Amino acid sequence: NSIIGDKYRWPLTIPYYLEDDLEINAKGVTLKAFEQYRLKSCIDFKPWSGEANYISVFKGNGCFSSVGNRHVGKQRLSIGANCDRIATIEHEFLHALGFWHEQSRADRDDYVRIMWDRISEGKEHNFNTYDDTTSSSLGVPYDYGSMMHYSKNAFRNGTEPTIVTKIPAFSDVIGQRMEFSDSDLLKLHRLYNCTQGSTFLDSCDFERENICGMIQGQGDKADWVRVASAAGGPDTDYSNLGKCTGSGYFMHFSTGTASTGDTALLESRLLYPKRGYQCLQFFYYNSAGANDTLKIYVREYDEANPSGTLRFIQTIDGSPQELWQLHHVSLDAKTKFRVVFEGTKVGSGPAAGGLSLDDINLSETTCPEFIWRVKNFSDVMDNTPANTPIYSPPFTSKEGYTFQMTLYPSGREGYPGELSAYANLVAREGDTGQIWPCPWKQMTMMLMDQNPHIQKRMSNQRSVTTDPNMKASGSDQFFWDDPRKVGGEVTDTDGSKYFRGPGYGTAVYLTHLRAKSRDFIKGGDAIFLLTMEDVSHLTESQPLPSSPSQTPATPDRCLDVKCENGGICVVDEGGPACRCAVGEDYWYYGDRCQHSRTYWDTTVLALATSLSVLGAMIVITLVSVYCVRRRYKNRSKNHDIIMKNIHA
Amino acid sequence: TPKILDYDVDGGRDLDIFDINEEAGLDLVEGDIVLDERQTR
Repeated sequence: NSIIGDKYRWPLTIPYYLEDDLEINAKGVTLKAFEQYRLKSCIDFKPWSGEANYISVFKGNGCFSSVGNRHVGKQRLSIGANCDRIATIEHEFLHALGFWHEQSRADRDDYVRIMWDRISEGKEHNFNTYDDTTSSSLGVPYDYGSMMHYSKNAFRNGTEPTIVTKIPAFSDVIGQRMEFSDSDLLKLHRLYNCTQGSTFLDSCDFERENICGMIQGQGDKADWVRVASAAGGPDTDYSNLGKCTGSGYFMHFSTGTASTGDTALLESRLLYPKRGYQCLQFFYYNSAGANDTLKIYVREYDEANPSGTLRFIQTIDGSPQELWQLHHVSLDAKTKFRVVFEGTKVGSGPAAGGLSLDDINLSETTCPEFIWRVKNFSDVMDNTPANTPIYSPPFTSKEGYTFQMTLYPSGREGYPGELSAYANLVAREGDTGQIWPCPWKQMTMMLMDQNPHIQKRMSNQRSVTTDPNMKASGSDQFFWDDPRKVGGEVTDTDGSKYFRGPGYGTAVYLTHLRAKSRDFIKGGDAIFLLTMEDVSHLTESQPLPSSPSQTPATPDRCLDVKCENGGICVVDEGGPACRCAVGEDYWYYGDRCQHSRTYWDTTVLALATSLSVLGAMIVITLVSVYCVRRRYKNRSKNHDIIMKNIHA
Repeated sequence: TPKILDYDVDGGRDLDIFDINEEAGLDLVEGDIVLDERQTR
């Protein structure tokens, strides 16, 4: 739920500063969190270039933030040890954007029961709610799946949960730290009037007849057809896997019925890039002949070529398989463009079959580098003995380092019901050219939520970074040294040998319960997306605003303003203003923070004021009583005279 | 077998934000919210 008040809103592009004390992995993950905001909302981030208010991300003692834009100039947000998870960072930034926790909503008690007797003593205040004059749930129903919800055991004093959901099925749903839920995004969109993700371009699962505005290309001899199944395969689409009667469509180019040499062009609607680089992701089913091809082009438009120019990007290597295969293609369109899928029947092939496309997503992001698909993943989770690893193939990054992922499908010893995941460096006997210990490579292991729409995915990811100075515990050896030195030799399934270094990761990557939820497993398979990125540039300090045009107005306007007692000067509504220091039991105030006050002062003042008022009231009462008595005394004297006269 | 043992980044514990802050000795509003001067008053 959000804090009410426009003054708490940030501009749509938020200036940030990554402080030097942040861990390198935390810096890298923070940048990944920003990418999720850009993909899924209209919130963008830019390095601080002198704006009056900005978010300073630093390594504090824990993970914390303020709620909303406090207009304090440098607003601090801490990503401390163990906070370097993407969902944790997104959570803290949602606070900064103006959101409290989900269970502090005014209508909280309709949906969860707080077990007050199970809460640690003194922690009850964490379960306060805000009424609807202070907070707004923005017309969005209570969301058990919010990444802003406490987990069921928050602040407990024993072993029993402190939060019991009124719908029991949500008991283990609350407290997810994977990704934004649909409702989180809806609220973010409503609070900031978002209409579109800033890096999102297009998504299509072909469920609607308009096929998302895609068109059949001109000059080809065959067409892509929207179908629910195709002769020769596939039997179902990938979005729904045929689970719903009357739905589940994909695009198919039938090479079985086409003539040799025929091409079919499927072109996306017009797209307008902002960043100049894109990632095209799609599922591809190849039941065509071995030589038939699928090629990706972009058709780019500019003033010189108003009809567009076709530019070849790459041929898809997807040999015929009875499987929907995931593909990524990196694009670099800088002007208005369309994505073009070109199917070609090259030679004679099977009488039935063809090329099929489904769940296309296009965004202005970088593509994941490597895909590891684990077939029959439910069975693997259920039947692999505890503490038994499986390994991804070794993947080699652009910089020439090879790594792989170790997965314990039934968890490491002592972690039943968990997926445990570790990243390992790998080296082969004759490898040369690498620097050891491996310097600053960030490895990310993402279990992909295979929802057809990229903005609705709640993938689970963890990143680790190779610190070349890190020593192994209880050893003089460097942890990320050459695997030939610190690792062990292993034999691959094809008989080749290589060296695998120690693993670095977590025993609690994801619970089985969550892994079986959403679309983490689809068609029986799980897909891990793996990347290794160089993050050595993050060891440098983020540049401070320097040029005169970038220099913030704050220092100039604050030049002649001296805030006392540790106060800082910021520009507020065009003028300098002191923000005064505040402690646990005291605070400073005044134009220059020149006055101080403590809670004791306040108490004494309140007491003195009360006693003064009481004293004044007593005096007034006594005076009043005295006056009344005197008046009645006089009156009674007068009555006596009258009485005497009457009797007389 | 690697000569160096595998390493758990979080000590093998599934620490939520509130657990991390509690271990750090923090007692923030709702576990991870910092109030400013105005709110504190």
